[in-house]
Amino acid sequence: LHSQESLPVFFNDA
Amino acid sequence: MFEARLLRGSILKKVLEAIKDLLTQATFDCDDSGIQLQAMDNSHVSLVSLQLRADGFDKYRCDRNISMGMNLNSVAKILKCAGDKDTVTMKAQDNADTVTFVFESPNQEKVSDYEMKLMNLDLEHLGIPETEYSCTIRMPSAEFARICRDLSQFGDSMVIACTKEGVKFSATGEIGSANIKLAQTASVDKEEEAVIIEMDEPVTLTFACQYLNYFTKATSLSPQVQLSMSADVPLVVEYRIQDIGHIRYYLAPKIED
Repeated sequence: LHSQESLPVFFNDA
Repeated sequence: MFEARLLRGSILKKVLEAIKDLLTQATFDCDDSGIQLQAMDNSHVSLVSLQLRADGFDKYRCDRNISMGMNLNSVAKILKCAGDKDTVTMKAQDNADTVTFVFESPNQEKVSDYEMKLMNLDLEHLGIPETEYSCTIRMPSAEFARICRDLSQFGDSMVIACTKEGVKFSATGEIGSANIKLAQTASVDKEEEAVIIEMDEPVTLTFACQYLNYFTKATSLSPQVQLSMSADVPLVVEYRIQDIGHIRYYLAPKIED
């Protein structure tokens, strides 16, 4: 089973 | 004063079609280099990054940096009123709370203008690091759209596995499983039709079909699409827009529990 990661986990707030 | 005029007005129509299902609102940031838009979808799984360079417009003037928050449903409604061959101009005064779209038919016999209220949007802006990707795949955009459509019948997720032999798209679900393998094109006659793979390390990642299908709404903007992947980082799906810029979609992978 796979769970969906969220994008801000990878990219910092600018 | 901000003014951006595009003889190929259909580009803006296509851009809106390419983002309006993913985003409900977004800010168009305009400066003397051009127009940028960056926004995440509501669930923060994907991000759209659009760049339209000033030199790609037939006329471009931006005296002061201006950020225009727009309801994209409204923009899409307005741009639907433009003919495919119309010239489209976007205009706004400095510090204005409205933007005006002007459409001119090729023979100048019909001129329409639509004024739209702007919104103050306080949207999260992400810093996307420069990344060297382990695999980049260039392929016809229509083929990618077809693969996403076909595989989404089988499951919610799609596995993209890139090796030096080629790229494999797979989906599994209740009715069974599906695999589509594309080999690198042996000899390239027309670059638009080629599948070209650059690979340092093989990569296998899993993504939600629904978002990939949203991205393929950009298919009419470019005959080719580029997928960039590295292990455990978001996928980049890029459509270059001829002579003016690009639209990039970032999609967070699904991770095994």
